[in-house]
Amino acid sequence: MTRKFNETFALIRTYFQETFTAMFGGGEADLLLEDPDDLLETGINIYARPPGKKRQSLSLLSGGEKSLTAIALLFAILHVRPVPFCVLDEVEASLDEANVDRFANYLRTFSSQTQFIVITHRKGTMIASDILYGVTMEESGVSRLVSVKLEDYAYDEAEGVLQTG
Amino acid sequence: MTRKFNETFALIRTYFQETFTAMFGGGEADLLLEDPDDLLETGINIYARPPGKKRQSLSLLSGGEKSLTAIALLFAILHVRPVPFCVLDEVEASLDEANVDRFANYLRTFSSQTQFIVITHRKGTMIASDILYGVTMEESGVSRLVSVKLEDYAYDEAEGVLQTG
Amino acid sequence: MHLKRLEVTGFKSFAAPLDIDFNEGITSIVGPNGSGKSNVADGIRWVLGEQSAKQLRGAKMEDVIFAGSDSRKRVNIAEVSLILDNEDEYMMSDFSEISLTRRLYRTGESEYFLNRKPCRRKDIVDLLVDSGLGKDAYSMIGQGEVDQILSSKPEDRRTIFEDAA
Amino acid sequence: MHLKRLEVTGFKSFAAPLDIDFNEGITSIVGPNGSGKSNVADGIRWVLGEQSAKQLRGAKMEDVIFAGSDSRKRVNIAEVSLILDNEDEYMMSDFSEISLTRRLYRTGESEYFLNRKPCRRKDIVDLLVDSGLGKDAYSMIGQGEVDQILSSKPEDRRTIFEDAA
Ligand SMILES: Nc1ncnc2c1ncn2[C@@H]1O[C@H](COP(=O)(O)OP(=O)(O)OP(=O)(O)O)[C@@H](O)[C@H]1O
Ligand SMILES: Nc1ncnc2c1ncn2[C@@H]1O[C@H](COP(=O)(O)OP(=O)(O)OP(=O)(O)O)[C@@H](O)[C@H]1O
Ligand SMILES: [Mg+2]
Ligand SMILES: [Mg+2]
Repeated sequence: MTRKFNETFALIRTYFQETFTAMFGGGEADLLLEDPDDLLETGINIYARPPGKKRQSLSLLSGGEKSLTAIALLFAILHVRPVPFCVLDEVEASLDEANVDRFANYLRTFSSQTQFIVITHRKGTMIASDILYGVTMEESGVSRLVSVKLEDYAYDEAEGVLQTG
Repeated sequence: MTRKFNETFALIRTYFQETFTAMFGGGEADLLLEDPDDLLETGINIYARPPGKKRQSLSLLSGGEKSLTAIALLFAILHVRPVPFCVLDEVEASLDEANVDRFANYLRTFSSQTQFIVITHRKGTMIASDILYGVTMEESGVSRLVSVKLEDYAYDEAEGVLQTG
Repeated sequence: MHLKRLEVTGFKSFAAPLDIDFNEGITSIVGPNGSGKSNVADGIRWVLGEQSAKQLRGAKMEDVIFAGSDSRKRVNIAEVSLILDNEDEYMMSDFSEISLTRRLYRTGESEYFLNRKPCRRKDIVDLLVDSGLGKDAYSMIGQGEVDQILSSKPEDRRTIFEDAA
Repeated sequence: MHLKRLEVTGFKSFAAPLDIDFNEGITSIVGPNGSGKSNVADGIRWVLGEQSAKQLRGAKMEDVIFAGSDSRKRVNIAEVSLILDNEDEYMMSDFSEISLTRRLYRTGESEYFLNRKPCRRKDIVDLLVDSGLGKDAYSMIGQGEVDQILSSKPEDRRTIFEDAA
C-alpha cells in the first residue's frame, strides 16, 4: 500500500510539474508530502508559482490561476491513471482567452489517448473540438440536439442565442 | 423585531418577483416562509420558475439559472435596503450572452441609485459601463492600471491579452 | 474503449428522445443557459450506476424523470442507454460493442440492461470497476467542481493519490 | 455618497502606486487572469476595516503586503486610501469629502487615518455602521460567491432578511 502510494505520488508530482508549465506557459509547481515518514496518514501540500511571480500559498492565487492549477493537476492524474473517456463541464469558465487557448491545445494533444466530452461556452475550446453539438430548447422546457458548424456558431456575438446553419 | 422582519420579507418578496422576470425575460419566482407562525425562527423557501418550465426545486436549475436567480435576489435586496456603492466580482461569469445583456441592462437602470464597481470578462457588461479600466501585469507580478476604450478592447477575440489604444 | 452514443428519453429535460454520436476525439456540447447541457453529463453519470439523487442535483431519484413543461405532460419512465466501443477489449467482455441501459419508473422501480438483456445494477458496476472505471476515477468533472481537485486541506488531498494508486 | 478614488501602494500585487478614479455610475475593471482585478476589491474591503485575512485570501494579515516578484524586492508597508464624496451628507460627517486610510507594517503594526488624521479602527467602523455600511450590507460580492446568496438551507436564508430589516 505505502510503496504503491509513494510510486503514484512521485509520478503525479513529475507530471504535475510538466502540465503546470504547459498550462501557464512557464512558472513552476510542486507537490510535497507534509510528513514523508508517515505515508499512511500524511497530507499533501501543493505549491504553484505562475510565471514572473514569487512562490505564495495557493489561497492567494486568482480565480483563474486556481482553476488552471486544478486543471494541470487533473491532467497529471490522467497521465498516471488514464481513463478511456473524460467528461468536463465548463472547467475553463474562469480562464481568460490566452489560458483557454493553452487549455484547448493541451486537450487536443491529450485526446489521442483519452476521449473528451466537453460542455463549454468558450470559443477556444469549440475550435479545438472534432465535433460540435448544440443543445437548445426551441420548445421551452424540452431539450433538443442540433448539429453545429463552428462558422455558423454566432452564439456569443450576435443575439446571444444559438444560430444554427 | 418580528414586525420589522415581516415587513422587510414582504418587500423583498415583491421586488424579487419583479427582478426575476426582468432577469429571465419572463417566468416567475417567489419567497415563502417555512413556518409563518414562528417569525423568529422560520426558514425561507425560494421558488424559481424560468419561462416555459414547470416549477421545480432550486437544485434542479442549471448553473447559469442559479446565478441569475441569485442576482435577481441581490437586486431585490438592494431595492429594499439600498447601499451607496456595490462591488461585484465576476457575478455574471456563468451566464450566456442573452442573460448577460439582460443583467447589463438592469445594472444600467439601477446605476442611477447605486454606484457599481464591476470586475468582469464579459463584453455585454463592458458595453454597459460608464468607464473601463484595464489591470495588467506588463512587469510580471506588478499590477498596473491602463485606461481602455471599448473599441480598443480586443481582449477576448485576438491574442487574448489586453490591447490598449 | 470509447463512448460511441448516448440515447436519452424521458430523463430530465429530454422529453423527446435525444441521441448523441460521440467523436473518438473531442466532442463539444454548447448552448444557452438551462438548455440541457449538464443534463447530458447527468445522463452519462446515471447510466453508469450513480445512486445519489443529490449528485444529479435532485432531491429524490424520481426528479430525473421528465416533470413536464408548458407544452408537455410529465412522463413516467426515464431511460438512458450508453453504447461503448469495445474493439480494444478494454472492458472485460467478449462483445466488441457494449450497451448499458438504465430505466426508472415513477413507481420507483429500476431496471438495468447489459446488451439489451436484463441484469442487475451490480453487474454493470462490477463490469465498470473491473475495467478501472470505478467511481473514484477522474473521468467526470461537474460544473463548478474543477477547483475541488485542489481541495482545501492537505490531509484531504491524499485521497487523490490513494485512488490513483 | 459615492466612491471617488482608490489609492493603493504596497498592497498585494500593487508594488507600484495605483490610483483609480471611479465613475458615479458603472466602473468596469477588466484584464487577464492573475493581473490584480480581485486585489482591487480586496483593497476596498481592507480599507473599510476587514479583519479576516482569510476573507482577503491570505493566511495571515501580513500576506496583504507586497511579497516581491521576479523584478522587485518585497516591501514593508501596505497602504490603501479610499476617497468618498459626501456632498449629500450620507455619512455622519461635516466633510464633503472623506478619506479613509489604512496602513500595515510588516512588524504587524496597523495605522488608520480619517481625513489624513490618525484615528482608531473603531472610528472608521463606527462611521460606516452609522451610515448603513456595516459588514452585513450587500455591498460586496466576491468572485465565485454569487450563488451563496441563495444559500442551501432555508434556515440560513433568514439572515438575509434579518440583516436587511
Ligand atoms: N426532471 C426534469 N424534468 C424537466 N426538466 C428538468 C428536469 N430536471 C431538470 N430539468 C431542467 O433542466 C434545466 C437545467 O438544465 P442543465 O443544467 O442541463 O442546463 P445547462 O445547459 O447546463 O445550462 P448552464 O449553461 O446554465 O449550465 C433546468 O431548467 C431544469 O428545470
Ligand atoms: N502580497 C502579495 N504580494 C504580491 N503578489 C500578490 C500578493 N497577494 C496576492 N498577490 C498576487 O495577486 C495575484 C492575484 O490577483 P487577483 O486575484 O486580483 O487576479 P484577478 O485579476 O482577479 O484574476 P482572475 O481573472 O483570474 O480572477 C496572484 O497571482 C498573487 O500571486
Ligand atoms: Mg450546465
Ligand atoms: Mg479575480
